[in-house]
Amino acid sequence: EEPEPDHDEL
Amino acid sequence: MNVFRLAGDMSHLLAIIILLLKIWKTRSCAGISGRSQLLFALTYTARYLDLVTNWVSLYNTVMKVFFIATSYATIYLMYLKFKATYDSNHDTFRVEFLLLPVTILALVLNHEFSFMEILWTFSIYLEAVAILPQLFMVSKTGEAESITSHYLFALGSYRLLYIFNWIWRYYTEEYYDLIAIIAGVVQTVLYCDFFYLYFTKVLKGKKLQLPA
Repeated sequence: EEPEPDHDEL
Repeated sequence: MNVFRLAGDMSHLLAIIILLLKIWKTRSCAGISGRSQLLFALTYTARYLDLVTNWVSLYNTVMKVFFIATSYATIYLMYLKFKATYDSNHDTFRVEFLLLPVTILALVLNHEFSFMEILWTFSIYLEAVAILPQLFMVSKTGEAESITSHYLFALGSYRLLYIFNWIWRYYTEEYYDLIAIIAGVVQTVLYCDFFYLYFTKVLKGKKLQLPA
């Protein structure tokens, strides 16, 4: 199961 | 934040500064693809709309604002201020061949079918291929100024450093984002040919010139 994306990266 | 991520961001920052300085100091945008720059502006606009909905950190916000602002500044310099120096005859890559598949892919392969998430996914896929008009322009003219080569090298290194960041995060946080990783690998692979020429020619003081 892939972790929830956080989109904290640029 | 880890050292690879920070180095990647700094490399990205450096690329943009090199590009703006080149245009400003030489009063010319010769050799730069306006189409790639338009795609980058679209990329950052789509990705960083979350500036208004999602607070991460001061660093994150400052960088996002910088990337959006400089991408539009570049477009202003290319299409208005120094328009006369823009080499549009050689900047002929058909961007619809990128935009159409990227849009479809973002609608089909995403983490969640929501407006913001699709915009984010679209931006990730688009960024991966946004440099193609620029690389096409270099191959069409057969050469690039050294300063343009340094710009491309810094820009290409940024996603390569992010790959190390993703490997690091996988081992230390068990975190991974397949969409970002696969697109990032594609993005980096597109630069491989250029990296080879950069190391074998530009760093030895020669101009980047493609074999006829």
